[in-house]
Amino acid sequence: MENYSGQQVLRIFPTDEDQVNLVRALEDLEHLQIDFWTSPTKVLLPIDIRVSFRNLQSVKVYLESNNIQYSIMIHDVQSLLDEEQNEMRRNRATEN
Amino acid sequence: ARSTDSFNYATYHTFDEINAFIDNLVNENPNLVSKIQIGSSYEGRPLNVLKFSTGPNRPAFWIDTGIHSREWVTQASGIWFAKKIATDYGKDASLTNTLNNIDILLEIVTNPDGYVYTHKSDRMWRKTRSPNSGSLCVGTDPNRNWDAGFGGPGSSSNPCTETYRGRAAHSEPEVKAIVDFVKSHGNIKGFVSIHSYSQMLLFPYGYTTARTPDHNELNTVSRNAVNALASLYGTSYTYGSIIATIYQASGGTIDWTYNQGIKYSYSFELRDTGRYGFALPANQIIPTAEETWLALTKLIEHTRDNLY
Repeated sequence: MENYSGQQVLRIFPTDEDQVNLVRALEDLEHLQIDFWTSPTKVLLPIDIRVSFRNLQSVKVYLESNNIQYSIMIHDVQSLLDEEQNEMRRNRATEN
Repeated sequence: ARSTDSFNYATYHTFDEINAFIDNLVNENPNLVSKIQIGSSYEGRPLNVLKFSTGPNRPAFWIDTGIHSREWVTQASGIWFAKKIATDYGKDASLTNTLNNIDILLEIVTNPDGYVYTHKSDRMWRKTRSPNSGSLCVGTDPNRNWDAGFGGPGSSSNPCTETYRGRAAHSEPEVKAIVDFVKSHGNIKGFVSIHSYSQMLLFPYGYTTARTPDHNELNTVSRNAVNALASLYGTSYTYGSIIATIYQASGGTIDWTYNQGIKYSYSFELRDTGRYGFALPANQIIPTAEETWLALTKLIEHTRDNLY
């Protein structure tokens, strides 16, 4: 299974159209391998992006240097997925 | 699980477990539920549709879940809907009235290859699993592969992106199977495609800013549906046309169905509360399904009462 350790999902809050466009520009930077969970659309609608551990710092610096507000929605994607797997195993064991 | 009564609706399930559930539901309700295989996925898995019907040659209401494979709460909700329909027929007056007049068609795993891949290799996989010639990147976004503004803005020509539209409209067998089925059926009056996780109820169009002739009616029905949804747990939904509510998206499912003459075409984005995204904990499956069912019921009833 693909391992998502250290990957985070950032929730971005653009406050004007310029900031929406700056976040949209991230889509074109393929080397950052950003997975847009919700895409940049319009001002005041949050944007969620999954970022690999390797590129986390670059992305955060990009956002902060452009005064774009964000919060960390998921601190470690893998830990959530581990919990999901554990729960499925527990349920199967209970059913058996 | 040996029966749909002992099936655990509050956990996520594999493709094989879902298929076993489907077979059990059909076996337990032979006079109401049947299984139709409308095609096969790229990797050869069956594209199964549950048909809830009490008579021949009826108009139908279509529901599909899981076209984006990582949106696990949608397949899980689809399972719950199936059991709910089978259980409530003959008990709930409105649903009984519905099934005495129209059929309900439900495709629970619309993208089976992707779904299996999310269980075995990559939980965050969204697309199909068909290869793309000339690229190492696999898969097409099946919600950009429909012949409705195909290739326009809001879809990508790059096979390595999540919104890759595919080489041609209906190139994905998972999409083509639905296209062929809808055309051959010829009497589908309502269509809902279910996604997650932005808490929205959407209607055409996504590929153009033009309003459909039915915009006002679809808007009113959507408002009633999201109000019904919110009545259970207070979950807040927005609603409107795709392009006005989220973004321009070309080649989308319900734009195609609307253009085929299915007036009541909608797309759901089921819940998250802004914390989990596609990794919605399993303890939220049933609440999500319950509240969505209230909205779905409104959409189905309106279609039933306004056949055209």
